[in-house]
Amino acid sequence: MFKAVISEAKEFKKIIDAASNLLDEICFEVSEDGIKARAMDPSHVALVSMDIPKEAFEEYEADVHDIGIDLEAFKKIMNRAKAKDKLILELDEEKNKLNVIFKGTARRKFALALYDVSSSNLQVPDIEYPNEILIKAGAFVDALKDADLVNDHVALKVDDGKFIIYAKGDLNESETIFEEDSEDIISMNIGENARSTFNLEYLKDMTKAASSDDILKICIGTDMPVKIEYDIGGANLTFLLAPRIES
Amino acid sequence: KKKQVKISDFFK
Repeated sequence: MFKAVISEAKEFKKIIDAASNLLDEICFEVSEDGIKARAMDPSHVALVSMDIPKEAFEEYEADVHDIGIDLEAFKKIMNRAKAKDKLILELDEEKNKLNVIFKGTARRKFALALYDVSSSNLQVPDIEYPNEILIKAGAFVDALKDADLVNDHVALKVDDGKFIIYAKGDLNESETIFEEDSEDIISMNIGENARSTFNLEYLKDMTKAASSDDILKICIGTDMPVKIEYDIGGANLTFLLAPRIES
Repeated sequence: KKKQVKISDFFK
């Protein structure tokens, strides 16, 4: 069985939005401890990992199931959530559906078809990073917007104790520099200078679900995947994005 | 020229 009650449907909507920016489908691995999912985007450039511990739910009861979901359909349903709605997720094993129930002034129920998406058994690779930066999401997203004006890819750099977001187009350049004492920076754990280049669209998708005051943990090295981690609604979201490397 | 690599290249 699987039944979970979430006090704010809107918070769960953010989690689904975050995943659906990059993935078409997902397999929720539910167990008595909570829900987890790991998947690569269709082009295998990015990895999305989510962990929603049972403590994030108002009520939670489950044994082990793989619940395969079409994210586009789930996202459309979650878009129908109202501000004060509770969300109930409930597996109907007989009909092979996930019931998505909004409980507000009325009780509205959707039965979502399950897909045969087997769990990926992917693990987030255990990469050692020389640099770890905690930064307000709004500040980082703004720096990406600046970069977006000049090119479709961006360099994330650590240089002389500063965190730099740099883009260079055919004609124009943009650069945002964060020093350790910036109000936007919570902490910087700098080991060495580093530089990796990334596709901007992916970075924007990965950070879209974060509110501007949310804290992003960004891990970077040289020609290494960037790891971006944040919490929403009691869930942990981790994204890895492969770099562009000199061929 | 830089080329996009796949994330699976980093799975060991």
